Amino acid sequence: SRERFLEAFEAIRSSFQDVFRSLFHGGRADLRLEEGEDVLESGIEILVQPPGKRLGNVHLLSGGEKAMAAIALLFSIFRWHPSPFCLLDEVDAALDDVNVNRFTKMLRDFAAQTQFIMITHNKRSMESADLLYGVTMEEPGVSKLVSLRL
Amino acid sequence: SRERFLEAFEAIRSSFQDVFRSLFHGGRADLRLEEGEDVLESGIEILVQPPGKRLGNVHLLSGGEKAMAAIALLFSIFRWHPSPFCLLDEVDAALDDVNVNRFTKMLRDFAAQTQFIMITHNKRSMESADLLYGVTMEEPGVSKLVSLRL
Amino acid sequence: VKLAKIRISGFKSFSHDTEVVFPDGITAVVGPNGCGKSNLGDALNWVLGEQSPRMLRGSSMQDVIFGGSESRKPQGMAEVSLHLSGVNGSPDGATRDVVLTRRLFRSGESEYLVNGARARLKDIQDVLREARIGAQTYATIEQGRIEQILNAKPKERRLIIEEAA
Amino acid sequence: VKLAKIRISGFKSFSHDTEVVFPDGITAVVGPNGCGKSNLGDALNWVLGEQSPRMLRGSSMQDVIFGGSESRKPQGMAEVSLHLSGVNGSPDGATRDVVLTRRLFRSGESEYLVNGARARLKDIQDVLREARIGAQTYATIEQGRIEQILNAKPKERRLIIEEAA
Ligand SMILES: Nc1ncnc2c1ncn2[C@@H]1O[C@H](COP(=O)(O)OP(=O)(O)OP(=O)(O)O)[C@@H](O)[C@H]1O
Ligand SMILES: Nc1ncnc2c1ncn2[C@@H]1O[C@H](COP(=O)(O)OP(=O)(O)OP(=O)(O)O)[C@@H](O)[C@H]1O
Ligand SMILES: [Mg+2]
Ligand SMILES: [Mg+2]
Repeated sequence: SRERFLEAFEAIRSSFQDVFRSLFHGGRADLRLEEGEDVLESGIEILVQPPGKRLGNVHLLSGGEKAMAAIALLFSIFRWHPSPFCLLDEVDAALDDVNVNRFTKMLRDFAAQTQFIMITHNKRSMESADLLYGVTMEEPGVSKLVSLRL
Repeated sequence: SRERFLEAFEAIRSSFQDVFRSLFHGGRADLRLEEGEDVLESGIEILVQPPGKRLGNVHLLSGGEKAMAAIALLFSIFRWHPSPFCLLDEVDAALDDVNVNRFTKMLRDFAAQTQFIMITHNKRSMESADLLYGVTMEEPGVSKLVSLRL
Repeated sequence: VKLAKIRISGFKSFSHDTEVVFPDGITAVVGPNGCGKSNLGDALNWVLGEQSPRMLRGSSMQDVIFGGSESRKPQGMAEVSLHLSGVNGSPDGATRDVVLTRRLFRSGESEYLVNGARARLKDIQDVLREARIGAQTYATIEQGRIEQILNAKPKERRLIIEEAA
Repeated sequence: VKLAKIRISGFKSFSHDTEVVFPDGITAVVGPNGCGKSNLGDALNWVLGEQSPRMLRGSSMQDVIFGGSESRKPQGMAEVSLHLSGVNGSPDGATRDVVLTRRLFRSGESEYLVNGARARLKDIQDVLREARIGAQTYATIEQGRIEQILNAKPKERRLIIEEAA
């Protein structure tokens, strides 16, 4: 219904503004309903402005900036509607070291309410985990799980 | 014309078989013309078999395996038709450490005939370069190039 | 609700019976390219009820059944069980443990089970809705798809918010 | 043919006149997320004659002109020059240096120059064909697109081989 959607939209929008500013250490972001359409039909525009840059459409961002903005939106949705668990498959692949640290720090905050399973090749991300599993193919073509010491 | 295409196809196909085996340290790969169509119209199938695994379509590969297979195809085309220069933008993002080493070793071989510009966040890839440029935004929103010491 | 563990057998490259226990907090999964990490994610997506082979990186659903290796023959069945604890189901508010199971045979026949008893896909979806876990709640972000949330068209983004409403 | 250097001014985030000299072998370009590395790649693609704004991650071609920052106003023109050495052009087989330049003004007007003299896009394409450099020869692999070579449909892959024939 209309009220439920607007309530969710406003809550996620305000979370997105906070989470974006915290992940990017400044700047601002916003979610806007497309002009002129009925609220129950209109799409959602994403506007972002990393610190020191112009406000623009999310498509102008770099690869790493886009991944961080997408993580910010994902976490904003979780603020409103937490998922008991979440699997993240190499979401840190495009991130530089500074952004990996910001991402894992925020992941730690959200891990109080959500169990995260993070597939990664990045050593800094591995170090931020509570438990580490390794998958090997000692026997070619067959996956085996081993528990690794952190 | 038909002869030129077949000559290029056969040469690239045989290069792909070699380059794939060398990047994956075994296994095999092949390029096949789609069945039943006229040679001048038919598409090209890519079949791959990483060491220890079944032969299959390239879509069954993992993220990192796909990137390595794509690099193998790119280099096979260069064997037949070298490009004077080539820009590679974070092609190593999905690769684990072992594959980064294999990729940079092969890049060194091809660098004899092609100038490579490699954009990367991976320290091992940086170490394999002859020259290192850094791009900074000391002034927010404005890119500046600096030459870094290797 | 908590994810207690997942058991996988005959699913993609996991030919042996494999059990993955999940603690609270953050679990990292690491390993070389092609070793089976994303297959683990596919197993989770599959037992949550995913119906599209393409979302599991295959062309037909049978592609999820272990297809053999250099030294092993293909298997006839894939099975994944998801062990959830603290699911709120009964009217008295008490929580309980629930095991969701999905099977697929080479013949194409598929089975769903709740706590070991045969059930329909709809029953699994009811348990998941109750536990506020579902396909659309972004419980899994597949490899290379983090930017999908941003790249989706404005109308598709609306669905994401609606699902969360 | 060798790529000697590229000069960029007013193109995307490169508001100042920037010159990048390329040695033989491998040049690595590094820096934080969003600093302008891929913009450098876009500059190369653009001067090679790229006509689609989408391939340059924009919606209109004017998106390539420096659009301002917190402390600078937008500029009115983008210009990129590519310095090539060892280009084989004349019948006597001698090689020479060639400078290819592309400009775009806010008005939408664009200019191409070969060695400083006004030329058409077709003249630039002729020089590149002669030097065996071209859009289709995979001279640039954009970020996130290495797998495109594999993901392309069979008929599109054919074009790749044909171009190299
Ligand atoms: N039904 C199946 N039976 C056996 N093996 C399979 C099956 N389906 C996929 N595989 C194998 O699983 C491998 C891919 O595994 P996966 O995508 O999980 O790797 P990954 O660990 O995520 O690697 P990366 O780090 O490169 O992303 C492929 O090499 C493929 O051969
Ligand atoms: N016309 C323009 N004027 C000014 N700045 C621009 C323009 N077009 C793009 N930008 C800026 O360039 C930045 C993106 O740069 P680029 O994509 O090159 O980053 P990158 O170094 O490749 O980062 P990553 O490591 O994340 O891939 C964006 O933040 C965007 O604001
Ligand atoms: Mg993977
Ligand atoms: Mg980039």
